[in-house]
Amino acid sequence: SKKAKTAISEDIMYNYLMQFDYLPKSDLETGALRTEDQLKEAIRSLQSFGNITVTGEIDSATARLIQKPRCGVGDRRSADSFSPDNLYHEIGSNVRVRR
Amino acid sequence: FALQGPKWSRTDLTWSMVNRSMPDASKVERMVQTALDVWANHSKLTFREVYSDQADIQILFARRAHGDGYKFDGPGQVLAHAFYPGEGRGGDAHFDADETWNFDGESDDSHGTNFLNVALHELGHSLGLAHSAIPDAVMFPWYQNNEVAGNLPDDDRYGIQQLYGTKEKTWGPYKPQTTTTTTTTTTMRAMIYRADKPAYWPWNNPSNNPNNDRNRARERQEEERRRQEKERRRQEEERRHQEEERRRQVEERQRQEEERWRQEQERQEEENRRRKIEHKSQWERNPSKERNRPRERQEMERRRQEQERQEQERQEQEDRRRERERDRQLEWERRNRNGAREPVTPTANTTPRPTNKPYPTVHRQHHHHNKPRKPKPDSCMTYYDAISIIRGELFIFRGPYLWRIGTSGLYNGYPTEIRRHWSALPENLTKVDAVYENKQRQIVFFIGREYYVFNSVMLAPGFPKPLASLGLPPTLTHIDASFVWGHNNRTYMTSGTLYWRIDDYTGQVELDYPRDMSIWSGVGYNIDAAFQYLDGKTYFFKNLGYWEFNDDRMKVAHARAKLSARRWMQCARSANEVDDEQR
Repeated sequence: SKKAKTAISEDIMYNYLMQFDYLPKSDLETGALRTEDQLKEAIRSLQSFGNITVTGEIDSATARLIQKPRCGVGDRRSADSFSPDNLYHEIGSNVRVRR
Repeated sequence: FALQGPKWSRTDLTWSMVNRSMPDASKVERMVQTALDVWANHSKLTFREVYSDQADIQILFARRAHGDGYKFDGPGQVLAHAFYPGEGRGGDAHFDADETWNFDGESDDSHGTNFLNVALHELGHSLGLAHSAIPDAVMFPWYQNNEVAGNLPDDDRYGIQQLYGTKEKTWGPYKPQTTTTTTTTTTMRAMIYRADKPAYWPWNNPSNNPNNDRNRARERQEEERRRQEKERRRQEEERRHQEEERRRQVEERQRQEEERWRQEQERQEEENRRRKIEHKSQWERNPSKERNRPRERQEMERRRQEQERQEQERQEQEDRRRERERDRQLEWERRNRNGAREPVTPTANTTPRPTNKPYPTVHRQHHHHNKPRKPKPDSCMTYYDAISIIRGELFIFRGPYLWRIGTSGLYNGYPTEIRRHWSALPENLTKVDAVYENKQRQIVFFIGREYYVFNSVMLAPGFPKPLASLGLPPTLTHIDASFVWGHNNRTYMTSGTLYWRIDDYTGQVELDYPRDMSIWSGVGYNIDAAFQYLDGKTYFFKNLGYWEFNDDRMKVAHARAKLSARRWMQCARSANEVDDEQR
């Protein structure tokens, strides 16, 4: 586990998590720092989605997973996903306004 | 399965391949068609290939940064991406050209990444499906080289059918009469293929499964259709060639005709000259007699004029012929150079008239001297081309006009022409795209492909400069907005779906840009303007509305755009207009 952790730096992990929507993409711009818990939670989500053992750690299976070839589209339905119309759909249609 | 917001409103979709000249283009086309057929066979969707940049789904092979803010990373890792349904690039699928692709549909990965599988996945995005966490699903994000064979795993099938419905059974001429038969058919179908059964289930064996026969028959039909289409195109091409040849022969015949006529003319001319000499010698022999014959002299004069006229006509015809010959030669050279085979439009038999009109002047100041001025826009009902704080005051730009708003509100006499403040801007200025005040307190204007830097109201030496000198792509036609972001005090520029950050020290675009505008969540694409107000917050503008941006949450502070006129132009509220808060 330690070996894998050194092979995959936290930087690479952060970038991967941001690139595929496990952490907000906007962190790329803001340079926002995430807490340890936020990082672990994001790794858990990734492991769950990737169908590997959920540990919240950058273990060897996680290291292998993030090196696998894949599609460039993010894995979660987030506000900053690919569709130009998405924002309007997400924001426009589900907002409930108190009278 | 997961669905991603929008879906296509139609079920008859078109697709087109952008890199039609790439070496394996025909294989790619076939694979894409196969992948689309898989989605079509399990839904109401139909797909038609067109050769147009207006097709719903554009298939593109590209390397690294390719203009959409999602750059590829060379061989390995990210193989492709696609956009969910929508206008513009919505539905498009992009593949990393740096990958080693296997276009032969072989399941062996040693020959490269199986393109068919990746295409099937990406086209799923193009149709509105998001990633699925089911490992066997086509929409699982990590590449897996599964056998496609025309079938879709249940997860993907449910997904596509939820979006576009199930395929209606199309009966041939012998539609069954009663429901009994239909029930039987349904039962038969249930017996034929059971996805939940293991591979040894007899009907799941490809050699036993009649569905596969049907698929093969369909493939054969499709193949036949393509062959016929190809044959039709070949015949069309042949016909064009024949037409071209026929036209060439007609022209050749005309040319020979003209040549014959010209020779005839020359012969007559020679004859006349001979007669003239003969006549002269007669006259010299007997001048008195000749002098007494004015009618004959007139006749000679008339003949001479006639000859001159004929000579002139002949010369003109010769000129026209040469002109046509030259045009034909140029056209032939053009076609050979482009390798195009389109029919050649016959050139007009006209010789360009000489003209004393000069070339269009490049001095834009002289273009629109007499152009009527644009009317001043309505302050309370207009969108903004640009907005910025300059020297602590708010400037709003629209068309060739600007408003100036200070601490005591809108200045009198505004809107006024922008050039009354910055006279070095082009005389024919119709609008500015973006404006901001940089850290050196210079005022920067973006107009089309150029930008102007002013020290107060004086144009800085060396300006205007092209946008490309900032490191922006040379193909960029304009900037939508430029602003300094309060969060990090960096300078940003936006255009369409992309944005860039400028390094204040080098004055150049930073690495890792452009990025997609979606990071500015809730703002959308193709904004009109943006700026940082005195309160330190950033505001984005589009049409008649604006959004305040929440830097901490990286999204708009209010989903619904507010009316710009009320806040920035201090326009009165109309009688039945209600504040969002009150609503």
